[in-house]
Amino acid sequence: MNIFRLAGDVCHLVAIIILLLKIWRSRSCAGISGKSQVLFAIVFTTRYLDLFTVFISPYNTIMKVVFLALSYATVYLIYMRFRNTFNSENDSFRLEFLLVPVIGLSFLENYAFTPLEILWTFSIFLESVAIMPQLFMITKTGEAESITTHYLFFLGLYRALYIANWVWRYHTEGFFDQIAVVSGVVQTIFYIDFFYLYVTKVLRGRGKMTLP
Amino acid sequence: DGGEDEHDEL
Repeated sequence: MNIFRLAGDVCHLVAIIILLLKIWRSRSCAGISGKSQVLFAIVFTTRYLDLFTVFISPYNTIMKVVFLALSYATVYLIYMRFRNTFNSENDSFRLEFLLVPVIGLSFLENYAFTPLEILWTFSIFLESVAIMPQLFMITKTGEAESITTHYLFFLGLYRALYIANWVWRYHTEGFFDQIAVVSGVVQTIFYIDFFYLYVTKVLRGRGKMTLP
Repeated sequence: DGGEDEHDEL
């Protein structure tokens, strides 16, 4: 464990909590892509199947349970509790455009052709595109509430810190997880455009982020 | 191919 990975995991946790609290306190999920949240729940489910077979550390196990619980709670709030505030017509990204290539690729490129390994690879590739429906919704509606942008900011920060973590681990322990690194770089690239908008629009106190 | 026996990252 290194500071970059720990900070990254904390940012990830903060992002999930920001979103969950925003939905719970505003009792609304307007402007939030339910599809992205479903994809994240699938990412955690397919990645953390080793929860029962491999024990890494108390931290690892606890964080996996927390991420699973919070992501399912978020999906529950969107599709059950506050479903009347969910504008599904704006959440129109075709998930099959993501799932088909990701499933195909995880069968082609993986470390071992075993169910657990293929599901882990699937979760890595899926996570890199899971935010697309949310970013698509923002470009479609042309705006995002500032809380949603804070959520995206921390999510992007988590990915950037993970890249720093991989650089650190490569230089200190020669660790290099090719699938995770390639997928993580692709995922981080999606946030770069958003980071620019976040800094120029939201941090200038505009409250809402409106796209040009 | 850099096989990973166990994935220790979240």
